[in-house]
Amino acid sequence: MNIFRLTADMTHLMSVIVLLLKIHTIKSCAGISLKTQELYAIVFTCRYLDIFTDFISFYNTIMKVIFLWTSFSIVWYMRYHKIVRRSYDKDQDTFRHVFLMLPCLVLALLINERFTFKEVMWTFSFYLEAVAILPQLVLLQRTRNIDNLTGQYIFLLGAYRALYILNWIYRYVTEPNYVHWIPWMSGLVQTLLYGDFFYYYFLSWKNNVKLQLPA
Amino acid sequence: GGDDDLHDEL
Repeated sequence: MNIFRLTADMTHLMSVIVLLLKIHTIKSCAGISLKTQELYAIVFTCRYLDIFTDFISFYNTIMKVIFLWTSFSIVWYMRYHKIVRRSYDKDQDTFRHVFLMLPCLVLALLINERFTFKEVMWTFSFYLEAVAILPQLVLLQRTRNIDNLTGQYIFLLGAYRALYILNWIYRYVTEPNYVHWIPWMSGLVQTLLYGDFFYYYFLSWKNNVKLQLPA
Repeated sequence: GGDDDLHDEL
């Protein structure tokens, strides 16, 4: 465990905390894409299939449980909580899951490190995570008005994968035979998708004005 | 590649 990896995981954890804070305290999920949240629940389910079979560390297991538990609770809140669900912008959040999931599944079947069920699911989760933010970015573009917590949530979510890239570089340099193109490439794509958002986020932060995306 | 060093990441 290096400092980049730990910072990345903590950033990921913070993003989830910020979103849950919004849901719990303001009882609102305005501006949050349910499609993206459902995709994350699928991503973590497919990636952490080894949670009961392979013990890596206490830290690893706890974090997996947290990411699984929180991703499913967020989906539950947005769909079923009697107050929270009212703030969901259903008509604006129209992205179809299947357009992202199907190509990722085909790609995972074609390009993987080993052709086993667990490994293909694990690979699929990386491809899907890379693009899972797209419904959220589309929703942002449509609603334009982004509240502080939503802005911070998306920033932290994007920063987490960017920090993972530093972790991969560090591991490549310090560990022999550490070469993993699948997470590297999908992580890079994932980070690049945030490029536009990061640009406007920093601009609003620098000028100390409310975050707004151009039409 | 082996998966020991791979699956320790989240």
